[in-house]
Amino acid sequence: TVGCVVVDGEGRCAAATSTGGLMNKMSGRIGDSPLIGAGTYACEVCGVSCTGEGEAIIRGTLAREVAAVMEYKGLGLQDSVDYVVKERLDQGKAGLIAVSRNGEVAYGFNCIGMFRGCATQDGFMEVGIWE
Amino acid sequence: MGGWAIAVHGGAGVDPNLPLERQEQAKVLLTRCLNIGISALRSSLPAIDVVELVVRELESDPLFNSGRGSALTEKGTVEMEASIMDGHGRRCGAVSGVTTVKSPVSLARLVMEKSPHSYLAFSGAEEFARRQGVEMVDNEYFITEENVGMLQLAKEANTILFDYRIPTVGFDKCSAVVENPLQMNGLPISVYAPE
Repeated sequence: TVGCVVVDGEGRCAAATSTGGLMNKMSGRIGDSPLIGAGTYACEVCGVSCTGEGEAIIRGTLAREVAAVMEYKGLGLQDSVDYVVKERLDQGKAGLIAVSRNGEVAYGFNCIGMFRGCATQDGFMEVGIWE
Repeated sequence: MGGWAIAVHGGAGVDPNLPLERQEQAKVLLTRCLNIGISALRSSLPAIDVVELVVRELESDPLFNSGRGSALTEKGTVEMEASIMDGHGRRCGAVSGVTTVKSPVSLARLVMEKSPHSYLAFSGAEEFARRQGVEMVDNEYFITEENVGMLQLAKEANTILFDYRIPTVGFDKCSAVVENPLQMNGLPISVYAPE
């Protein structure tokens, strides 16, 4: 699974996710990536893209949850990502990346490693795999 | 206004024994995609165009599980899915079960822009793609030698794997490859029984 989240210079957020799904999956199986609110979500507040165990991400409506926690609990982006990864996955293993309309970027995962990269307009740039 | 920001991912759940050169390849690809996004943002492209541009690039490279290099079904074929969402107006588009569309994320964008729906799947999505004139290729284009081997390993282990690169030599304790009974993502299938 691959994904990208962006907030542009006008503060508009967007998210996109694409995948081949699970190795040895049943034909016709649908995962979280195409499900808006589960694998992908964007609104005025943030943009989110998820990856990992699709069934756990779907049950946790993971991407929308980040936006909801920001809207209703008033948490910041990274705190919302940490909360959702910690509280919404049950036994599932997954990761996600997110941006906020304020130009912040965040990510979180509860499995072994996540291929990710992030950058902000003030020059910050990071590419990583492990914790 | 806090300025622009961008993040990309290539999948979670990485084989702890992933060889260093594969780790480097992944970092080079992630860096290349970040730079494509950064130069688009510096040219004031809107966020929705930038996410599509970057995911298309990721789909075209066989390194990660999407587009070319996608995971294989139990039949050894590729069935891809993608979605895209514009926070400005909360517009969205998604596709599932596409087998011959070269860029699933761009088809999802067309569902958002050119159809009355937000999600098309399988033969309906392929029909829409033909009508929109998007680039279509044989299913073989998406299949790599490595993934044919990975599918074989998964079948031998009677398991279903998410973005997991299991080591080619032996299965260590961390691998997602497990013995019977059938497991999904390294967990007993019963965990998903409610599904």
